[in-house]
Amino acid sequence: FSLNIMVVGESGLGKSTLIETLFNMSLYGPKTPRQPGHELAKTIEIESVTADIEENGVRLHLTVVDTPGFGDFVNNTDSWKTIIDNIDARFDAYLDAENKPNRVVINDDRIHACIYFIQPTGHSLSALDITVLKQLHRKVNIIPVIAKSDMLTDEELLAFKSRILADIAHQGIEIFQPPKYDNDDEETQLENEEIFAKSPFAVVGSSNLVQAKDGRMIRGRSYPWGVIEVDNEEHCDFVKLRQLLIRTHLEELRERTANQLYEQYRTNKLLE
Amino acid sequence: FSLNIMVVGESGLGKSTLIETLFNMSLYGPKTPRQPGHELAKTIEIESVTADIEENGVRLHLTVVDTPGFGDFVNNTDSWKTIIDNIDARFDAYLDAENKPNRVVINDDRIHACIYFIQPTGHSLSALDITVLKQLHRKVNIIPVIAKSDMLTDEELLAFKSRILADIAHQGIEIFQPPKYDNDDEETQLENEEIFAKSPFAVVGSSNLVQAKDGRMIRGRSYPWGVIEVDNEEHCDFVKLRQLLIRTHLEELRERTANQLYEQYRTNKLLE
Ligand SMILES: Nc1nc2c(ncn2[C@@H]2O[C@H](COP(=O)(O)OP(=O)(O)O)[C@@H](O)[C@H]2O)c(=O)[nH]1
Ligand SMILES: Nc1nc2c(ncn2[C@@H]2O[C@H](COP(=O)(O)OP(=O)(O)O)[C@@H](O)[C@H]2O)c(=O)[nH]1
Repeated sequence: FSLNIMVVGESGLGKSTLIETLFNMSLYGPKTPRQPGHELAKTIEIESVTADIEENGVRLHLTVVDTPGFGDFVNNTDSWKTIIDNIDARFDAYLDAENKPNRVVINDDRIHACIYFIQPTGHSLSALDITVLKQLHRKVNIIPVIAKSDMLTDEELLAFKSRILADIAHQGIEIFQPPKYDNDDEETQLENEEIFAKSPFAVVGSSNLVQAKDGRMIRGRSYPWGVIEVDNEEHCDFVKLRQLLIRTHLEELRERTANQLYEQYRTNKLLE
Repeated sequence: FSLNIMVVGESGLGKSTLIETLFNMSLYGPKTPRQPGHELAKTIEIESVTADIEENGVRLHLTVVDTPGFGDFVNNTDSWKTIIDNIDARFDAYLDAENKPNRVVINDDRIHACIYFIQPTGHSLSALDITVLKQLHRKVNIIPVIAKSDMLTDEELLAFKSRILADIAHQGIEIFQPPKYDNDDEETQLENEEIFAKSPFAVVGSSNLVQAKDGRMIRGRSYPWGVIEVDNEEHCDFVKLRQLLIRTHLEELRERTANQLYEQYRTNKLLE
């Protein structure tokens, strides 16, 4: 069972922390902070980390693809090209493998989900967000998250989420939605609606254990004014995002990639 | 007594909130959130708001110059040109006024301080920060602030501040420093050191009153996990920044602009 997730967002939005919080997996070694003399990166890199994890008794071959440099330059025109090329290259690899005489085992390296990190400005999507999402949405399942959502009060968060969703609708951007199957039972439908009602997911990441007010050691962030708990659904949507990715919609993410996004790519490619 | 402050930073970093918190003055009317259909700005605007305020019995003719659009585009190359042009235009206006036969009253519209907002990424200065600060530092007193510093834990903040200062030193960027006068008494020197030890200032802004744990109504931000208080020096450096701007270094900001930055501009201009 392979699951390939790409993370896209500007530096400092907590991407590596979130991946660590979600999967207990380090995107890079202990992060050496950039030395002042060190040259800032000039191009976007594509880096990936793979690990076998077990979730609810299901063994998952998980790959996380990181895109350091995205959005970090003075000029971010074309910042999505490297990302699109990588997604396409994976489709091409699958296409080749599919066409081989012996295709008993095909490695599925296609990207099944792209977690897109939105700056918690409180305003709405940025020019870069809109430009990039329009490039990505026909190629990969987009799951938008509001990064470092501890920046926003509950009130600000509600307003922010609705403005983001309005932008997404207005710009015709397709984000990953719960599929509606006629044979879904009431309970599944309700669970789906509950999860997706939270989109875009307001996340907070932390792999550190801190002491909560009641003395428990919890994953969270400790401030002079209070302790925020990652796994507390009153504090952020982390739990919902994790459920979506590894429990409730794991199959759907893989299937939509295989049956819809990949097929679309293949058809376009063969018709050229 | 005129004080002209420019604010520079990407959208959503809390600039208008901070100005309101510092001076009780609105940078714009009640902010109409951008409608989804509304075109994103294509160029940087320069907007200014003026008010007469009283501070410690001193009447201040305060102008705040905002730079909406800065850093908000996909391509931010030259994003500083509009800003530099505005600073230069003000120097030119002063130069003309100085050269007039009748110069009994010269309006001082020169920018006395530029509050530069740094994204609270936790990493260090961005490529844009470095590029822009290098353009600005010889023309205006730079006061760097870490925007929305409630994003960072005390530990992260200390590390972030030292990396920023290391970047600033390494890049040869001049930020506004306390002047050392031989005739300064011990107490003034100590007060100066205390204030500047906090640079870059970690700010949190709020003009809303919320209820603190002990029941007091305070300016701050209320989260499910705690209430952050703007005027509490354990929570952020807002108080220090305000003291610097309107009490301890008001004169120095105006004098350095007049005697050093403006004179340098004038000399360069006349030698061309
Ligand atoms: N306030 C806040 N800070 C966070 C959160 N997640 C990570 N950080 C901090 O943000 C900084 C950058 O995080 P990092 O994961 O390296 O970001 P990346 O550059 O996107 O990979 C670090 O100081 C983290 O501790 C979060 O949810 N909220
Ligand atoms: N977490 C946090 N949010 C803030 C702070 N100051 C302002 N905000 C919020 O950030 C959002 C944008 O603030 P605004 O002042 O309009 O930013 P501007 O675009 O830079 O002028 C609003 O939702 C503010 O309530 C702060 O110090 N900390």
